[in-house]
Amino acid sequence: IYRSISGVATDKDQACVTIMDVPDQPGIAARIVGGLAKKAIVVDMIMQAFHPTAGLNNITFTVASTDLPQTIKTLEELKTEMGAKAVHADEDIAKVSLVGAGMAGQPDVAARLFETLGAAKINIKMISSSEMKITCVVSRGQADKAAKLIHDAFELEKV
Amino acid sequence: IYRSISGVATDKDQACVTIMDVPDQPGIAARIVGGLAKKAIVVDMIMQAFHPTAGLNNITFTVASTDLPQTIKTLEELKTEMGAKAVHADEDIAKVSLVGAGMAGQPDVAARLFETLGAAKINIKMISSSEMKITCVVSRGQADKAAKLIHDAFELEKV
Ligand SMILES: C[C@@H](O)[C@H](N)C(=O)O
Ligand SMILES: C[C@@H](O)[C@H](N)C(=O)O
Repeated sequence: IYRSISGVATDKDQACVTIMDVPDQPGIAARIVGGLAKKAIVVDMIMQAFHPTAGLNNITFTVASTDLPQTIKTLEELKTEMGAKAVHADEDIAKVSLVGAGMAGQPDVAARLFETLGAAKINIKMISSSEMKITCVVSRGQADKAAKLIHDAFELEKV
Repeated sequence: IYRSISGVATDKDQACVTIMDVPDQPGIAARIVGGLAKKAIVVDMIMQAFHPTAGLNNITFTVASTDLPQTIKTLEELKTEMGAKAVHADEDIAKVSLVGAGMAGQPDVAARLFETLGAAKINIKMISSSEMKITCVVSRGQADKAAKLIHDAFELEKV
């Protein structure tokens, strides 16, 4: 059933940041990510999903933990320039990702992944998925346990 | 510079849904995605990024446009069961994705992608990225224009 899944990968060296209530207008995402690119900050797991207020948005992403201070500083400057509300950071994160070539069109895969963590009372802080990868962000202290449970649930080797 | 980028892909056959203000507790993501999996609804682009209120979260994802009515019905039932606030849907979407094996560690790639759309005044409704793919969701009517601009900016062939 799960032959298309190749493994589980863990990354415990990142932190997560969100710039809150940015204007939802063309060019804003470019200014934010461009401002970080100028500082050679590598941005991963960019997420802009939903904001209940029309005209506003939140942009979330992860960076290497060592880049967090510079990231926050840069985002605070951008916040002031564009009139965003706040910059929020969470250092207590780890990415635990299920990786596979053929997960598209298999609704049970994501369900089983989330059930595996839910049954163990591991809270999922963030989620990002594509056809090739489903990433759950959990508290860093739970990453190894989460990876082991997923490995067992899907009968995998760790990548 | 951009040899690791293989192309731009467009998907105009999806709709986007968000279940708002779900309890941020273990097992909740499993119940939501599991409930849809039971109806054989294929869920793509799952995103759970940020919620300003501790203890709550939003989960957003895309489905085939033809699955939208069943998705909304299922989510409304789950909303009632778990005490979530609302189900929000947006049918006016298209995914425009930059695909490439080696985009990780290249901060300029995402910046250039967003600048290309921003300069054309194309609003980016949602963003999801991994090392292999950066997906921008735009209004469906702008998808072809967005893909062409990205194709030109990165000197690509469409996948
Ligand atoms: C909101 C939802 O993702 C919840 N945190 C869970 O772990 O299932
Ligand atoms: C919020 C931000 O993504 C904005 N919508 C943009 O297009 O740049």
